[in-house]
Amino acid sequence: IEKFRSLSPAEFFYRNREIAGFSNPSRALYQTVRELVENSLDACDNHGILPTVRITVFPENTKENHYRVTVSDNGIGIPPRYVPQAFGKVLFGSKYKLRQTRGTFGLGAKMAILYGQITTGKPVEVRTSPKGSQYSYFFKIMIDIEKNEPIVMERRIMKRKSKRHGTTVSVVVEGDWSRARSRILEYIKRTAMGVPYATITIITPEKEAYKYSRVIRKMPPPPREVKPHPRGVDIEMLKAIIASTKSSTLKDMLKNAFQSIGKKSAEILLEEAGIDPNKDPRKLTLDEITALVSSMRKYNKYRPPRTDALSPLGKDIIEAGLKGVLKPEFAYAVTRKPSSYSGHPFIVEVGVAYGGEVPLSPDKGPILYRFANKIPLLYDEGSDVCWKVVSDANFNWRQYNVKLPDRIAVLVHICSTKIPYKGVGKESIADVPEIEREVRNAVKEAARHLRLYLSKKIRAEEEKRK
Amino acid sequence: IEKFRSLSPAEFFYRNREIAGFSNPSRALYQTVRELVENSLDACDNHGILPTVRITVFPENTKENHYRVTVSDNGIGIPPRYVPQAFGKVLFGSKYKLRQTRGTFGLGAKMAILYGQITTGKPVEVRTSPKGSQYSYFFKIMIDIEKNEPIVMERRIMKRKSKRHGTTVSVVVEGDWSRARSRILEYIKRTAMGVPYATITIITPEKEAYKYSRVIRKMPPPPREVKPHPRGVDIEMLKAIIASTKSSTLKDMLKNAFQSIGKKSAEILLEEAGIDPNKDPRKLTLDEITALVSSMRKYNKYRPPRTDALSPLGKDIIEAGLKGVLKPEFAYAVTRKPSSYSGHPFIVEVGVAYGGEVPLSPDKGPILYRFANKIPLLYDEGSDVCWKVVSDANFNWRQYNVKLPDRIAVLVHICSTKIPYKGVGKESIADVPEIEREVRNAVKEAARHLRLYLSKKIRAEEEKRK
Ligand SMILES: Nc1ncnc2c1ncn2[C@@H]1O[C@H](COP(=O)(O)OP(=O)(O)OP(=O)(O)O)[C@@H](O)[C@H]1O
Ligand SMILES: Nc1ncnc2c1ncn2[C@@H]1O[C@H](COP(=O)(O)OP(=O)(O)OP(=O)(O)O)[C@@H](O)[C@H]1O
Ligand SMILES: [Mg+2]
Ligand SMILES: [Mg+2]
Repeated sequence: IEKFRSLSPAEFFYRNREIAGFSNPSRALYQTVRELVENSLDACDNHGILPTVRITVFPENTKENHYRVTVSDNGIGIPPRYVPQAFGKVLFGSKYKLRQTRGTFGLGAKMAILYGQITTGKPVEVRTSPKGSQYSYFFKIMIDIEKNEPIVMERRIMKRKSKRHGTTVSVVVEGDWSRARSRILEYIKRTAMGVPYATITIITPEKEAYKYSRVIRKMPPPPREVKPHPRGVDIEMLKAIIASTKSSTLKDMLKNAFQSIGKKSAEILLEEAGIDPNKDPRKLTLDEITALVSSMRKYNKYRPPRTDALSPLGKDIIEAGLKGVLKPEFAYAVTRKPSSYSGHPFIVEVGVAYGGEVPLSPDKGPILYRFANKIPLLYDEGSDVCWKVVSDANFNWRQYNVKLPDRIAVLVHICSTKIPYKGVGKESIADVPEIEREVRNAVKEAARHLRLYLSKKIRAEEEKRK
Repeated sequence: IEKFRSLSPAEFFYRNREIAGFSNPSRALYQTVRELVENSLDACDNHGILPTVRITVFPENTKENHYRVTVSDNGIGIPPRYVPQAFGKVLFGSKYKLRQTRGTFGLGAKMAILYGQITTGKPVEVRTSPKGSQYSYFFKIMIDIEKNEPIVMERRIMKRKSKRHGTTVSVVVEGDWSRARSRILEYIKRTAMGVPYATITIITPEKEAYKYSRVIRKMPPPPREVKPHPRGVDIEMLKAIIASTKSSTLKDMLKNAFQSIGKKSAEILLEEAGIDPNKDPRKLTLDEITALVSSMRKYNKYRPPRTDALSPLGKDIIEAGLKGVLKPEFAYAVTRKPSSYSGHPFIVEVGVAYGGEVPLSPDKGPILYRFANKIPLLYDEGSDVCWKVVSDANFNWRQYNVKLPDRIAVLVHICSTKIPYKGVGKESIADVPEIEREVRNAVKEAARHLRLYLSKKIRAEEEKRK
């Protein structure tokens, strides 16, 4: 006979931690570093703070494959009443909003802490000095896996002597530094490429220090939270909006709850659904809700989604990043106009680098640097939409005077209020048709500039020979 | 300033449903069918019942892209007190045990129901007649997404006239039958290949019926639940065992809680960890627990994991399946000895079919049929460990007299107490080293038999010419 039970979210992700990227000691050490770094960068650049992030990976004297990973930042800090849950409750966070952030699941820090807890038994240590507060706080936290609640082992409050704000998170995990080292260092290097206004330092178990100092002091404006776009609506979303609305008429509710719905489009949508615009939203029947959802999804004359929710890298940053890292003879980047899928705005940016010191690409496609909401993606390239677009099997590079293998690299950055990751480990992006189309158009646009450059170069060399 | 909140598991998987395979109407319709079919097959063959499963996909008169998907089985049924949570609470189920089952996450049925709820607003209808009960039960259930609790809209109990037991689950979802059709029919066909003792019928919106009648009446023994293997232990697992143990000594606890630990190995492990075998487990310090976990994971003289937790297909079934579907001139299958990864037992089975009516393979590798715990996997082939092994880039087919493209197909079945899926949508398997090695050895073993056959065939043709 079958025995039934439920799992807490902590239990579920403990049992299935490989799905979140914690599959073996090398990959888990990488994931631990990146989850903490991504939290630190969000805490800075979502609040207009020039990020200064310091990462240390030190051997822990208890066992040869234990490492203490510590990440410090000068970010906004965390209000002390939320610290236990932020680090001790799976599916808890501040990034469940419609705004471009690196974080999205409310899971990352907890996975690193859980992995430390099950491999070394040690709690996470969190120090935070929230911006504007006179105090600093220190916590030692473990996760009660069965209940999915934090266990606060220790808590201290100290009066702060300086105005400096920020957070330090420290975990002890089992890892394989020799295998993980090159990926972790590559991740830090590419992160710095995408945030040239950040100063990032990493110190390794061998006591080597790699420092990427900021090269610009001007920061892009932080992304702003926006209302949902009607193209992405579903029945449950509309029911939830109805349940919490303060509007007394349906047309007011639509205008207030969604972006891109004005007086005129509200009337069109409601007429299409056959509902009185002045009706009390709470009096709608299920059939009316279903009809309204259907007309909202079908309507295609909306203003495109707002993009102050987004923060692209920009042409200059991408070209500077490619030039700094690869020293090519040619680099060119494009930032596409905003687009959207299922009501989520997104922007695709592509940079192409050629020649000079660019390493030789593989046969099957250019060297590919992928970024999603400024996060570098290093694993699962083969199942990513960007690889699908740029691989030689699918992109006619010869048409652009490029014969693979060649000294060619492509950088793709996709930013969105919701990146369609294929998994909670955030390593590859699904081939959503709208995104695939935009990536392809952006690569073509950049490749045309490369072709122009190459044909000029060929003519110049022919001139020279005469 | 940041606003913090938690998500219920239902809310999390609602927001991230594409990660569970519900990314677009075509894929979601496929996923809905398969989640329900997999539940029905588990309810039969885990209980020694010859499965009879009937699937209907009918247009729902409300809207042109709405379909009512109904799956009925003659399985064990569900105790009525568990029906609401089984279908209305995400992360709830009866398959959180160490035993080979198709189900594993406690999520599948709820995702289908959630998807129906957000696209059509309709509740799931569940009828169940538990084996041995005199009653039948009917439920209409929706999911309270915010609370992750079932909402029972309707409940009926009826006295049963017949002894027939089983369950019927019916949902109404938005779908794209024209796009999903070929995949769904292929999924049913391959499912039938893997369970030739099952009778499976599917009726399509066009009112076509496809029936796969059972060709054998002998069923493999149902997999049995087993205790964890010590190679997979971690600190939290050991703490949980200590917290619930009834043993008064540490060595007794180890022998009772784990498979493959006898008197002798318990003493060796405890000596290696420097702990008195007669110590009360509840008195262990964290350092002692960590040392014990370390010695349990390092020790390599355990008996291999028990395999009565597993239910392979077997050589005959695989060859019969390949012959029935492909009509090759040659078919050969191998079932490898059991192996394990991280303490989880697994068995790899491979079948190779060649020539005859086998379709021409692509250039880059043979036609590949993947199965995991008897589930056919149809998506994400490129990121699956089986493709990694058999693709032409990685497997030297020419060494076996096969020059791609050729009329060659490979079937791989991996069964385990835990399939290392890459995602909760269960479409591809991660390249765990132990599994990759076993798949490679199994393919080589089958390919050697193919080579023998091909060289005999070549010699016979040469004889003929003389
Ligand atoms: N260094 C930090 N500074 C400020 N806030 C932080 C920091 N690290 C974590 N937090 C807070 O803790 C919350 C939980 O972090 P966690 O990484 O678990 O989830 P997330 O970042 O929201 O989503 P994801 O799972 O995608 O990473 C964050 O949402 C953020 O509010
Ligand atoms: N047709 C059925 N007959 C008997 N029991 C069923 C049936 N369908 C569902 N169940 C019960 O409901 C539970 C929940 O099903 P659900 O598909 O959500 O999760 P699961 O099958 O356990 O795991 P997974 O998410 O991997 O499918 C199952 O564990 C099983 O006990
Ligand atoms: Mg995070
Ligand atoms: Mg299931």
